[in-house]
Amino acid sequence: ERTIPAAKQKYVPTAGSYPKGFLVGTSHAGVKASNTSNDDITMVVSDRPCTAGGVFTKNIFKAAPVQVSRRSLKQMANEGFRGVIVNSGCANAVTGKLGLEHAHIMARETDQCFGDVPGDEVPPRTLIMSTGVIGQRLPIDKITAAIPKAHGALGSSHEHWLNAAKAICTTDTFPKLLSRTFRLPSHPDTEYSIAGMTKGAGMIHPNMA
Amino acid sequence: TLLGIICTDVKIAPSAVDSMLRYATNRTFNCISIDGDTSTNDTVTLFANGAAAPEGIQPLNLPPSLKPAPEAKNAASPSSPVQKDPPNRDTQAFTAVLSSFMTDLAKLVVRDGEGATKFVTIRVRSDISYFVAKRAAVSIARSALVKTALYGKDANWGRILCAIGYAPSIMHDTGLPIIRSIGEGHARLVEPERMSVSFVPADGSEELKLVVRGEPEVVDEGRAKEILEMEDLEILVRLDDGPAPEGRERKTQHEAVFWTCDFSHEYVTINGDYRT
Repeated sequence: ERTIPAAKQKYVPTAGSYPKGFLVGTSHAGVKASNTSNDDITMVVSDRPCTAGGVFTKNIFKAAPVQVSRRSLKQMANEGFRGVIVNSGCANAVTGKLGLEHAHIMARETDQCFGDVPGDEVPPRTLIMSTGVIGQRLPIDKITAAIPKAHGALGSSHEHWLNAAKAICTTDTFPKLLSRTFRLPSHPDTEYSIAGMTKGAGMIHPNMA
Repeated sequence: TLLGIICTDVKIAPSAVDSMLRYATNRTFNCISIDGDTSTNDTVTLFANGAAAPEGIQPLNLPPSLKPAPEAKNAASPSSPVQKDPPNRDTQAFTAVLSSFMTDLAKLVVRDGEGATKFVTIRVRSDISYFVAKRAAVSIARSALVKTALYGKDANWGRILCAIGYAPSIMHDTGLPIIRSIGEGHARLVEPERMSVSFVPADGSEELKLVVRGEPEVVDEGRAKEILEMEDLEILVRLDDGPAPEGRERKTQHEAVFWTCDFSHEYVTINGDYRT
């Protein structure tokens, strides 16, 4: 278990207000051989189809999950998505055609958890993210075995969200999770929520669009 | 690599979600730098399921007459995600929430920079454009020598000016609309003798002026050290690059804010042995 440095603990929330209808779960695949116990698969899903948008690196060597997710968003015109599946430990970048296939398999495997499996002619309803070492192939069998376990662990508590924020980390020293409530001017009686997690500690100079 | 996953129970039209996310990204995640390397995998996604929205309510949308701004124009005029009329009140309110939320998330990433001991805000003011100010800020944030000086608590303002001086777009990107609009005679936008640099302490105390209009101040090294001992620091740069006569107060100022960290031995240790 990673320990959070004392100086960083003030940035880790102890409670949160999370958006309705979203569930998160994690599991252990051991993507990086040296990781023997920490969860490294994260699933974030909506209990109903939802609108999705994405911004992606402008680096010309776009990793396989970036390419597949961009294409899915375009083909589905930003609607009908269920969520995202993330692995840490391997970036699935500069991995050629097999890398693209692996990214696609991750998305399809997650789609299957919801029973409604679209045919190959329909884009996946799950976006994909990978982070970690560049230029190595994903251990796809370990990942596909861990995806149903992440689905089985889905929940909406603060602990679920915090565990998810931990599982996407690589060299990060603390999980980055925030949540907030807000209202909109045309119907001020309704309370909305927004929650987000992020990771990143090195190779950080984003230029996304 | 930067990854971000944002979920909300607001209802957003599929045609509007990318524009909202892009707009917020330009002033948040696209304004951070830890080591100057852009990853192959950087991705931020926004999911909106409408689960909290009252029945029958219309999804947040951009008015149909409006198209998302092209990227170059967005950079030049970042105060609005669209070109013409303002979007409706709910869209505007949500975009503000999203931008503020993503700013806080982006700052957390910088606070966790590999080996970082400092959180540095770089604020650059230009009379000409946000674009010019941002390029100067980026150049400072990417400078390894500025970042090692910050780690060493050395008030080395010369390195800050040096980094601004080679920011390529300031000197050479004259083909961009924002530069062309001020005329050929102003292709060189930044005059060293007009520039000022200060450290702004995180505790709200008075700024420490290092250079004023190109002339070095007599720096109180003890005070500089005190400021650099703090975890949070702001570097304030006034380019003073407008056509107005020297000394006159500018009516409009464009401000770019960039967040970065220092550069330590630990960064090398982590990244000298990453694959294994």
